[in-house]
Amino acid sequence: AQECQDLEAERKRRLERIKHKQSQLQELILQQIAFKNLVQRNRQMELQNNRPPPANTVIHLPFIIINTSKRTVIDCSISNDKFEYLFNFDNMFEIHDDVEVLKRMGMAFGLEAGRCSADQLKIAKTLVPKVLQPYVTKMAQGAINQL
Amino acid sequence: RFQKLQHELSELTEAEEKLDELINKSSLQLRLLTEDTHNKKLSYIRCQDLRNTVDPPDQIVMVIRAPPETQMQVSEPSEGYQISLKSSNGPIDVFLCPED
Amino acid sequence: RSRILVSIGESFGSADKFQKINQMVSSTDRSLKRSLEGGSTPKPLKRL
Repeated sequence: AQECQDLEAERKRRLERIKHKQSQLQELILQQIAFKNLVQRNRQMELQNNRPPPANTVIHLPFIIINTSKRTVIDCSISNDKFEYLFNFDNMFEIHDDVEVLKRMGMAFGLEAGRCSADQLKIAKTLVPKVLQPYVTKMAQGAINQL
Repeated sequence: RFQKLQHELSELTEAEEKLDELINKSSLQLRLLTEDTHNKKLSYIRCQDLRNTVDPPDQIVMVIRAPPETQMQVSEPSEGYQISLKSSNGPIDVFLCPED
Repeated sequence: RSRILVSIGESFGSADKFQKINQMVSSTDRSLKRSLEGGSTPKPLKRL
């Protein structure tokens, strides 16, 4: 009975680890799809316009954003060499990274929310290696939320 | 019951090893993707893209582009919030995303 | 006073890196507002 209990405990630990690793793999798949989709979109746009967009209208990856209300007062001090910044906010704010922005732009076809149309799923699967395609199908069916 | 548990554990071991292999491969693929010179030129978003993701749209959106290993510290003094950025690999770029 | 330290500057890091910061900011913001309004502390019940 004692040995069975030990095995039960080990089984529980392993299941937890597997769950964590599945969500880690799903995030990597989302990031790969979003990145490739973004690069493809920009390539098509540049071919269409016959030129890249003006440099001061684009933001290259990697970046992070901080968004806050227009009423927020932000006090900012910067070192001369721009190696150090100090911001004081008098109101709440949110910080997001570039992956989150790409997801919100729809670059991951809504897979992060388990909302992906059949056509989009077809395109998404072409953006990952064959071995990962079953995971993309499961994510399209909402596997992320189950996790 | 003991044998059943032993069998289940060996299946879980296999599943975990397969996941480890896929995670390592996917991390490597992603790194190669983002470091590819062509992809680097094309991996950007437009200010309009960013504006469209902010809800409500009329917010201040600050963009931070920092060199690798830049340290960001968010602390909560008694009033308001403080964010400090410290880079050791080059200057940090901070700019506001225009509204229009 | 809590403080959170993260490393930035790399693409495609862990997804929930800023989740803790955003939770800290939004949760404490409410208590900040309450303390500013002063209406938060429950008034002692009047003796009947």
